[in-house]
Amino acid sequence: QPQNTDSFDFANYHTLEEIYSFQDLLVAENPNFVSKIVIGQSYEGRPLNVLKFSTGGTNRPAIWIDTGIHSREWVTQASGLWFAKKIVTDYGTDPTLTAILSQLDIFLEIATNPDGYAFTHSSNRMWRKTRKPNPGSSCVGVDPNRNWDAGFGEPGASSSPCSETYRGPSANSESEVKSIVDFVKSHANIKAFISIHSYSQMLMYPYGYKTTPTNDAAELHKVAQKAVSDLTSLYGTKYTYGSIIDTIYQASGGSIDWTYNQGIKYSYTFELRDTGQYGFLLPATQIIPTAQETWLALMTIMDHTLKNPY
Amino acid sequence: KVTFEGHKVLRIVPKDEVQLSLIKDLEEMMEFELDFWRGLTTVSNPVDVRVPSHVLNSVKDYLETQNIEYSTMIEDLQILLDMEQKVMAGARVP
Repeated sequence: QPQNTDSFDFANYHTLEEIYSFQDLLVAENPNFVSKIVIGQSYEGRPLNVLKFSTGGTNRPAIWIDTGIHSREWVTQASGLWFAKKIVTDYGTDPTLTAILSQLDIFLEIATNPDGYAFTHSSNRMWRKTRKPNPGSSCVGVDPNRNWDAGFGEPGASSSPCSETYRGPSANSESEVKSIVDFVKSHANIKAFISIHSYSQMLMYPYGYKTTPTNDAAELHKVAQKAVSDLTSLYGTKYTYGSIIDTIYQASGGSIDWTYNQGIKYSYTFELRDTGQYGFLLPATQIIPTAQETWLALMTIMDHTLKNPY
Repeated sequence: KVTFEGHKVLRIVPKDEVQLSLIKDLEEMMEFELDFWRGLTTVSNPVDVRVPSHVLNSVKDYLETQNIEYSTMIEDLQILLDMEQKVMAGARVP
């Protein structure tokens, strides 16, 4: 076990226990800047930890970032760890991030689906969903990115518990989703919500469940364009961008459709790097380059959020 | 622990709307136990699908009969998984 976050190995994949330990270490090292909030429990009773990066104030406007809602997308949790350390190291030295944190808080949930993530380490590396049993079915789990109350039950999700895109019995049936919903509602001042997946190199904004463009589509598109351009500038990684339904396919019950409908204008979702060779098994050597390039896009979205209050 | 010996990940690129629809049919054939890693989007966009070894021939037959081109993205998933485990274990050695 590393004794401090400087000796943490960001270039490798880690177990859930190691992620939890990292979070505690980071909080201990930065008590006036980083805190850990437990927003709920997973189905199997694991804590749903969120790191809060704050330079003060009360209920400041905030940016939410989550990684790992689909447990097998290991590069996302690994990138989340790197982002956490990056925020701590760059605050006070990087003027853009320092300006963002002077007015906004950042919330980061690194292991959004901890039961699924633990299961990918212990039993089935290819597991994507939650781990709640489905009554009347031998198939386990719900796709936590089809379980949000935005077009829930409409085309773009499955009603079959055995499907990888099973939406669940009702919106927010999964505690991993409900806990975020409750947190976002009670906070009531989140201005950007960014949900990170892998892999197909996309940056998307609402909607996924309908073709109607959002009222902010033009602005969201322009920000996505800039974010992708900045991302690509580092290693040449090519991204596509646009609304979910236009860029990937119809998907109902998705997180950022719900957050947008809650009034969080800057709602985005990423699909991180794909080499075309490894899929969900992206070699650990690519974690840091993936996180680095993604960080540039995140900074663009966060900076835009800072400069365009609403 | 679930293992994936002989599972291949195929990359399929639909070249027109007809092929898109045929791949969608494949997606809905539950008996093949296919796992779409990268789902169906539009013509020319790749679809990646994990195919268990016991249905590999049936899936290949389906694609070839319909003249749908594919390539093998991952030859044997378990080999990659074993490598991943080895790298992780190696990283833990002081």
